[in-house]
Amino acid sequence: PTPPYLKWAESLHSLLDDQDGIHLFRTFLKQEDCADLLDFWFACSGFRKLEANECNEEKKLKLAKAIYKKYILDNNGIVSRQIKPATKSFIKDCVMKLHIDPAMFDQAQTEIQTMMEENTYPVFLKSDIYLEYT
Amino acid sequence: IDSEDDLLQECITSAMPKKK
Repeated sequence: PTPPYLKWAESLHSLLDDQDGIHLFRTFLKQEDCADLLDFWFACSGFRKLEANECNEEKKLKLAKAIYKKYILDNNGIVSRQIKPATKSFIKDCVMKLHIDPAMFDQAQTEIQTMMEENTYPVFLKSDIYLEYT
Repeated sequence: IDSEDDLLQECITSAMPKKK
């Protein structure tokens, strides 16, 4: 069978579908000071999943606010800098108007994912940390 | 503040794949 670390090189999704892959990628991102990109990506997925399990509205609102505050509000943050202004305004509007939708972070997540696919992921595959692991 | 961080961490963990 194909070893997991070779699968990680197939696509970002294969990497993010494996616990060890996530761990190694996060260690790499931490070195580059951009682990928030990955945390935000998972936070968006987790937020969307909440809708499926009959979770209370208060928790959803609290979580949406927490994600907004930690990753988007500060324009100098690594995540915030990679998200388009229109996308940020959309999320801000949702939070301010208490219009909490399971898909409210989808566009922002896509933008961060594209950035990782084009930038941090290929760099990771060439990094010492990955090569040493393999 | 702590509970907000906990909530966020719980959300991040919930989205990660489980050990195979």
